[in-house]
Amino acid sequence: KKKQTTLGEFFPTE
Amino acid sequence: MLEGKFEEASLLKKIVEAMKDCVSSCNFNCTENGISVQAVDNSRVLLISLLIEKDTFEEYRCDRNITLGVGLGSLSKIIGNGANSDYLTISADDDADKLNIIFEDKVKDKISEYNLKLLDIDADLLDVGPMDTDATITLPSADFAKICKDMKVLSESLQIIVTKDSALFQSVGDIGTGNIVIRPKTDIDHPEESVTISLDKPIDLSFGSKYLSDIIKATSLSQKVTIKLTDQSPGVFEYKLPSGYLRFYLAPKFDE
Repeated sequence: KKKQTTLGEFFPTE
Repeated sequence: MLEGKFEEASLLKKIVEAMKDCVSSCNFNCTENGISVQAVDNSRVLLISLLIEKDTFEEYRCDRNITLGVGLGSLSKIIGNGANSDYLTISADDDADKLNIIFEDKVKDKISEYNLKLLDIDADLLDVGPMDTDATITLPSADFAKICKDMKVLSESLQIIVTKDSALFQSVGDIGTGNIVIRPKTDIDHPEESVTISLDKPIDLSFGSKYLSDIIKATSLSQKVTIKLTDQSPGVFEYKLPSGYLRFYLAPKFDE
């Protein structure tokens, strides 16, 4: 089973 | 004052169709250089980055930077009323609360005009910046769409494994497994059929099939799609516009 990551884990909020 | 005239309504139709199932509304940021959008889906897994450069338009002017908050479902309904081959002009005054949309039939003497109410959208932006890329695959967009659809019948995840001379798309599910391998190919007579793979580092990444299904709605925008992959990072899926792009950033799935 794989866990879905979110973009916030990779990119900072501007 | 913003005014942009598309040679054919079909281009904006395709752009909106490619975006509207992923994000319901977004800000169109208009500057003298063109129109850009950044929008993230509700689950914050898929990001859309659109750039329609000034040169895409038959005519374009934007005197002052303006932000237009647009409901994509509503915009889709209105632009669906125009014929694909119509001229399509969008315009808005500074501080406008509506977007003016005009279709001009190229043969008949017929002009259709609509107004779309604008929305006030408060969205935080992600700083995607320039990313390092370990592997880049360019292939016919229709082939990529077929791979995503075919693999989705097996699993809710699609694994992409890139090595020096091939890209492997793999799905492992309850009913069975599937593998599709593509290799670089140069087709001189049909360059749009060519496949290129460039690699700095082997890649093994998994993505959610349902998000890939959203991405491939952009297939009609470009004959090719470029996939940029980096270890442990979101994948970038880019469809080129005549001048600009529609790009998707998709967060990967990791083993638990």
